[in-house]
Order: sequence, then structure tokens, then C-alpha cells
Amino acid sequence: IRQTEAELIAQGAALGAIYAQEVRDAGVAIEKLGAAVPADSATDPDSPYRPIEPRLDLASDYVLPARPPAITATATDPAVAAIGARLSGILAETQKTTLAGFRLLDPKGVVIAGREEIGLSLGAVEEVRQALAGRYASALRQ
Amino acid sequence: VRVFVAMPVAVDGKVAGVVYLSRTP
Repeated sequence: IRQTEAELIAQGAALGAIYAQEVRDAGVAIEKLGAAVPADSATDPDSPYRPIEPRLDLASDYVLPARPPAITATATDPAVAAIGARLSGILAETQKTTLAGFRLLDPKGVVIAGREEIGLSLGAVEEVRQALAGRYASALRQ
Repeated sequence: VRVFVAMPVAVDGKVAGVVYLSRTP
């Protein structure tokens, strides 16, 4: 479980860096971005490093029900939707090797890239809700 | 079980999006 979480964190960090660069390059206005990222009390605010350690534990974490399906949502900003379309190929190629399922979500939790559910919202899913608030989250699900 | 990871993507201190990944251990 820990090893799987660690591998997903590593992939997510790389994909997130590409996504962030695309958002900067597209000049997406700051008011179209989401919540402010809270300061992490566990890390030195002056340090450039933001390590994320795996934290799931089969012995102590509840296994949640299957991830609920995405629901209908308001339209994504066209510039952000275009980023999702551009990155879809990279994600699909990555998946061939890592076998991980992936979704890229806009600042409201709407899917902009992934194999399915494009244009639908995962914003109500607990771990996604936390990430939209700027905090890393992981979950064990059926 | 399946492991799910949701990582915020930060740009200028704000959440620009989320990378949501999952895999079976």
C-alpha cells in the first residue's frame, strides 16, 4: 500500500509540475485559480522543498466505498480545458507503463484530462475536496 | 482495495488544479 502510494506521489509530482507550467504558459488569470494553498506547519516556509510522505496504512485507515461517479458540472474555462486536451497524450503514454488511473482536474474539480468523465465533476469526492483546498490527500477505496 | 491520491497543483500560491491518481497495489 505504502509503495503504491509513494509511486503515485512521484508520478503526481511530475504531472503536477507539467500542469503548473502549462497554466503559467497559458497566462490563466489568478482570479480563475482556486483556493489559496495553506502554509504547511511541518515544513520550513523558507525551504523550497515540499516533500509528501506516504501515509496510508491498511491496519489503521478505513477502506472507503468505491469512488463515486463524477457528476455534471458547469463548463471549464476554455484555456484550462485546452491544457487538459494537450496533456491527455502524455498521461495516456505514462499510464501504459505505470498502470495508474489518472484524472487532471480544474480548480473546481471538473475533469479536464483522463480516459473518461471529461467535463464532469469529482469535486465532491473527499480526497479531491481536500486537494482543492490545497492539501494533499490519499484514500483506500474498494 | 485501490489506492487514490489527490495532489493540489499550486501556481502563485493558489490551487490551479488537482492531479488525481489511482492504482491497485
